[in-house]
Amino acid sequence: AHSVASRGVLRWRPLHFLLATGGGYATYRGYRSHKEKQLEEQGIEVPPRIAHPWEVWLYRSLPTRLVSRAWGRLSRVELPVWLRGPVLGLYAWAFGVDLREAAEEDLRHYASLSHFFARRLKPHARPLHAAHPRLRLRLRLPLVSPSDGRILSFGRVRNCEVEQVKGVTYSLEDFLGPLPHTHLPPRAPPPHHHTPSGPASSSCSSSSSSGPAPSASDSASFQQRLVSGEGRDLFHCVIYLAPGDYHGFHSPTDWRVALRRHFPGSLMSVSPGVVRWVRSLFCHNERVLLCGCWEHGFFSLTAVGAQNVGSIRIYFDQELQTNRPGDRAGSFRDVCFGSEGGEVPGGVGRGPGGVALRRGEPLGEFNLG
Amino acid sequence: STIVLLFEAPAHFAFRLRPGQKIRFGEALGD
Repeated sequence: AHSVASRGVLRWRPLHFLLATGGGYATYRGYRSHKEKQLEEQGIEVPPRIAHPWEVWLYRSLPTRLVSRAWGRLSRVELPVWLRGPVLGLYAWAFGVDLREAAEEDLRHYASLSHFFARRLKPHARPLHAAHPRLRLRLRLPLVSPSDGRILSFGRVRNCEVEQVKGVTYSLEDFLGPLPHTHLPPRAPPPHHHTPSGPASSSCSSSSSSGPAPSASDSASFQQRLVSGEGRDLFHCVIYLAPGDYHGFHSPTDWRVALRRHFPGSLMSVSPGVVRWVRSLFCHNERVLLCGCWEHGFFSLTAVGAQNVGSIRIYFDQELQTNRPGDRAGSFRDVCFGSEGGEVPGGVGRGPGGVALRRGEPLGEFNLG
Repeated sequence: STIVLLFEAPAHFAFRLRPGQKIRFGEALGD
């Protein structure tokens, strides 16, 4: 090889090799995409191409958490006033931010990109859906969307498998982790919000690692444990928040949070393309699970972090810290609420059944980094 | 970022959604 290289006929040139392989791969992807479009035009459903385990391993081995934290620090750098308009305006234009609904429309008000990302909405920009006034007494109020975004998937949970998009599923048990009986809601009445004030609620903290994969019968019983009885079912809904969307999230119904569980994890992109490509993506990524009960039984809301948005804040839980350097993927940390009465500033009541949240009440937010 | 809701409801619970649709905070998901 040395002698060949010295003749200059076939020299090892990394750049040429990268260009050739990269170009070949791009051509292959283009060809696949073209074929898929053709099949879709003919009405043939194309199954999503799922990443191989080695591709997921490779993606997960990238230092996404480190990059996310670096991006977070960069986004918090205070911009000079004269630069805020062009920089934030470019971001708003690129991601379709509607500045008219922001509480502060003047871009010079936002000191950094991070500040702009966490912008608030005007007070009446998002009216809560209500039943028709004449029917309100007879109908229960509907479940509302907790955030702005795009609906990726929704429906019934079957065989302990949840769809992240059509045809791509993840395990309910891997996503929630083991739930002890004490954290599963008993058949409780609808939450009351006027809880008596008293000492702050106690918290129980524990860490655990994922155990061995559950068997089919274990999985079935796991789902059955979440459902209280006859005539009830388990449902799910996935909402994707694009970079330009308002990144606060609110309570979708009246409920009580009994448990907060933080799963440190990867920070892979959760864009619809990647969600279609990586199976169990939501089980790999950093996330914060809130679970408790509503009037129909079990209820949970999970905020899943993403590549640039690894920080999750829950307003009633000041202890929560996400995307920290020392956190170990595959473990989780619990805080349970509600063994004692208490009151948290902002109107969120902590009572014997957990933290009571009203429908539409601000619950938390995603932040850059 | 993504929000995942998982909940128990009566078997006749119905979503008022289409896959891929845009939604805003406060709009009905289902009842």
